[in-house]
Amino acid sequence: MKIWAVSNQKGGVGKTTTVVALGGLLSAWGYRTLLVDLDSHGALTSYFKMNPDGIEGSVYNLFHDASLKRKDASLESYIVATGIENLSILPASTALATLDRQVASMNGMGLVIANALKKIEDQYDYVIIDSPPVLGILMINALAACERLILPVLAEFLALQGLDRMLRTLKMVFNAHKHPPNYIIVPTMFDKRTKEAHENLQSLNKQYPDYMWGSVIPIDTKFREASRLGIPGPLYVPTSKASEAYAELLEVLLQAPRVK
Amino acid sequence: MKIWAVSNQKGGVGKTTTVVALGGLLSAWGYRTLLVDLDSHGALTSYFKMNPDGIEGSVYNLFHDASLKRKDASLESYIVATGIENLSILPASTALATLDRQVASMNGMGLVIANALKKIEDQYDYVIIDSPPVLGILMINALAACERLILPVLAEFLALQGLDRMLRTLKMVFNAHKHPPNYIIVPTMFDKRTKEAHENLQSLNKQYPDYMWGSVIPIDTKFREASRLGIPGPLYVPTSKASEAYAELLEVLLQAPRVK
Ligand SMILES: Nc1ncnc2c1ncn2[C@@H]1O[C@H](COP(=O)(O)OP(=O)(O)OP(=O)(O)O)[C@@H](O)[C@H]1O
Ligand SMILES: Nc1ncnc2c1ncn2[C@@H]1O[C@H](COP(=O)(O)OP(=O)(O)OP(=O)(O)O)[C@@H](O)[C@H]1O
Ligand SMILES: [Mg+2]
Ligand SMILES: [Mg+2]
Repeated sequence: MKIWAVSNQKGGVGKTTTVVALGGLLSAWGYRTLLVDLDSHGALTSYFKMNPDGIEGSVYNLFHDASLKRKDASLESYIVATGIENLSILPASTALATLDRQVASMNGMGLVIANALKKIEDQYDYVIIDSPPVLGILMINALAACERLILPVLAEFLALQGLDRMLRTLKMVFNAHKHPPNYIIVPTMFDKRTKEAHENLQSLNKQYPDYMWGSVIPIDTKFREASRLGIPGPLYVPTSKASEAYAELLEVLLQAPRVK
Repeated sequence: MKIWAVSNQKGGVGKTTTVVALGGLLSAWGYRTLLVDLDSHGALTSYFKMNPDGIEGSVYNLFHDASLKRKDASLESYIVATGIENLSILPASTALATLDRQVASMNGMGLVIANALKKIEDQYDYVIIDSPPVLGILMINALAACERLILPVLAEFLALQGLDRMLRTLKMVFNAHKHPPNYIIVPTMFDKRTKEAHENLQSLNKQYPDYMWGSVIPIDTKFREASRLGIPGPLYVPTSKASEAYAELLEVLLQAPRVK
């Protein structure tokens, strides 16, 4: 089982959309796939028509079980089907918003997700984690659990500022461990009609030559429609440019060597 | 002095851009304006070419002073000029990301910003607060300090989910007090060419008839250029549709009665 996280402290860069797109393609290509929603906002959970406000079992329970040091706690009882073959989800609950305050000391609570996922190693081929747009206990869990990190970025000034910060955070969080996860920078919602976007893309390629994916995910308003219908973009409009770009990205991700 | 907050737990909806646009217009119209950056990401601080990673005095110091119960702590020493007449900023520091963990118990720490701003009542006409895209101590401070709340929203499915949640959060946070702040919903980055956007706008107007501003801020790629140059959008392209829309919004905000 391989664990990927999709993360960026900058908001609205296409994290949730990327998790759903890659998850939808993996499941269509026959891989048993689990999506994990670590955002207290619950956008991934809402995408699949579940309500993070009223949910019974969620990621929150895992942290609750861990804080009570319950050994028998089991991830499996909180996993829900999405209605799409080979695709399941561990939903978020809005109660997660209180987590940072409850878990004032970090001891061991940074590894709750990593430890829980070990118990289902033989049931899934890929796990993709959606992160919140802020550095806190949930993002730390996503970074600590994954072996590969996907960083969606908008080719816009305000979003590029956020990328610098995200990469510094990565160095900060991983100082203690030897290997930070292998990361890849994926420009999303790329608007090829504007000079601004091309200039920002060039400066990204110059600043991070070793980490850029090498292509972009174009803007596609059908992906917004897809989110309303609860269908992964590539399954809704398989031949659109954005879907083909996500498929290209997935081929690159599947071939690269494991790092951890 | 009037205090406004711009907030939404959904990321990337144009909060920072809205704070800068309204701040730029207020200062150009002759009002003494202070912008406050409560986002540990520091996008507002970076917008004005300051580095939230290495900053000496910032919002963080206010919380630090408050936790030591220092009475002499003064907001004024942390305020910085933006280079634009009538426009100053209280910057953020990335150290704010650790705040939620440090302030495990909320007693009184929800009013740090509200109390600090009282000390400069006579120096500014308007204060606009930029919030982070997550519910935590910083957003609570923004909501507790403001008398009017501006909610930027994208007319897209995933972003509408976030609005519901934001409004429920508002009710939750304000249960204890009598009056939540007066709020207005402002659709941003509206793309009039897509059916999806118009349908979502209609459902917004149907769901929140009393809180919708009544117009939209259109997409304008010049606003992205403006953010790279560190100039408020309406001062960079004053006759663009987005700038005119922000001016219309500001006229509405200036006329409505105070609520607190
Ligand atoms: N390729 C695309 N083309 C057009 N719209 C897109 C594309 N990718 C994402 N979007 C839209 O952009 C908005 C932001 O995307 P999304 O919610 O996935 O970002 P996020 O990074 O997860 O946000 P948050 O920081 O709030 O978690 C959504 O409304 C989504 O539908
Ligand atoms: N009217 C507009 N037209 C075009 N682009 C815009 C407009 N308003 C904002 N943007 C761009 O959209 C992106 C998101 O805006 P912004 O950073 O202000 O959102 P935010 O809600 O503050 O995000 P975060 O949740 O990360 O704090 C930025 O790159 C900004 O330049
Ligand atoms: Mg998301
Ligand atoms: Mg912002």
